[in-house]
Amino acid sequence: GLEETLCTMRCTENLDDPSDADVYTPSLGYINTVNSYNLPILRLLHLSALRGSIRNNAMVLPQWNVNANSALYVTNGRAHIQMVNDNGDRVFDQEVSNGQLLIVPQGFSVMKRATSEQFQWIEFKTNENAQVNSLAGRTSVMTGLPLEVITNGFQISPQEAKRVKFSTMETTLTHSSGPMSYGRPRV
Amino acid sequence: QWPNECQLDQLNALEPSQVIQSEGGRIEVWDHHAPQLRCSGFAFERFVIEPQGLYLPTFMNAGKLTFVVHGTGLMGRVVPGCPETFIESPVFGESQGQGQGQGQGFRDMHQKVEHLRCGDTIATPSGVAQWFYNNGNEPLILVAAADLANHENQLDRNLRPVLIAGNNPQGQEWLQGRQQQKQNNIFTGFAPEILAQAFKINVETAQQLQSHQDNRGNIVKVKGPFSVIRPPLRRGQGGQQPQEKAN
Repeated sequence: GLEETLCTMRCTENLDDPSDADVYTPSLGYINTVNSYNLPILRLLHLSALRGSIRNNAMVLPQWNVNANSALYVTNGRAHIQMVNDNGDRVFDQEVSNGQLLIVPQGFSVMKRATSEQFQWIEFKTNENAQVNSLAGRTSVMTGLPLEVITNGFQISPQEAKRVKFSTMETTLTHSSGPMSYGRPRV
Repeated sequence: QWPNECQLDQLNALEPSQVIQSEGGRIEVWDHHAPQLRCSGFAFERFVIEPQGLYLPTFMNAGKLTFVVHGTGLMGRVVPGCPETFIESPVFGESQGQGQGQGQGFRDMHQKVEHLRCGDTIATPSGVAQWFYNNGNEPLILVAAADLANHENQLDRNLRPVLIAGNNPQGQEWLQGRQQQKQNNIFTGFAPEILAQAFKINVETAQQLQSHQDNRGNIVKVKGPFSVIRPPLRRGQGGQQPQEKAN
């Protein structure tokens, strides 16, 4: 009867509670996600969401949406965002701020770096189990590739290839400092 | 789909419309705007990888099935979230006692590498980077059908390969507006300083990742041994003897 119907489905999840964080680094911030595993109704909507809150000079390592497009809406602070499309062109290279909306299509790689005391955003994704793959970090595509593929692909020495593979131990958030050139889209 | 895209009054056999030549082989692409392909939602490619040719890691915006038509080879994928389970163990054991961090003191660790032979059919979800290497003496020929009409493709009905390494000097002719435009790898678009910070490497190495001066294409020729970590072949698989003594 009523117990197993749409009427009783839970349809709310709070993403502003750091104690539920999926990614957490005290000095850098946290990331919280809601998908069909922790909010089953999303299976019907084919949607999921991600909530990010990072501190100044924290960087979200370059990553891409594997199976979703996403709409990124800034709720607080500012960040420098670079985005590269499937052709390898830099298609976005600006500072975003509170109230702005940015669409991130599937497969486009994005780097975000907080440039204010705190940068917070909500990201809506068009897949109930949205996945990301990262370009750098411990769980990145580069760590998953054999050294031979990296040395031959990029024509770098085995030592350099090892540094590319293993220097960054973080998976999602890392510390970033110093000036960054931006505002010059490379097309 | 546009209306009437499947109003097919006459069909014909299709040939590739673009051939992308590279140092270590070629990629032949069928024009997926052809009515039959547009109606079916398929995009179709053929890869001809010469011996010692390495098809560099690439991921797609759609799931695909790849069939090994001829030859033998190795295939690797990087599935997000999966661990590096192929590890050069003996060296790994020694280094641990010295309290060194992960990644130091052993030769390599990476995700699964599989042997390929004729008849193998490989399923690759969208967004999963994949590479092939021809370790045989004959061309490794693969054909791949990507399903652009599938929910996994969240973009338009165009095949959009993203290059992790290498580049495509000829560009993606099958994409309107991208003719005559060279396709670069994913690192090219980021500022080198950002790559250097993300990878914790120097800017020169970061610039090397961008392959600016590299015109070898997306299938390169490996010079010297290609010694990725892989299990021995099953006895009798492709008539080849196991490369290591099975324990």
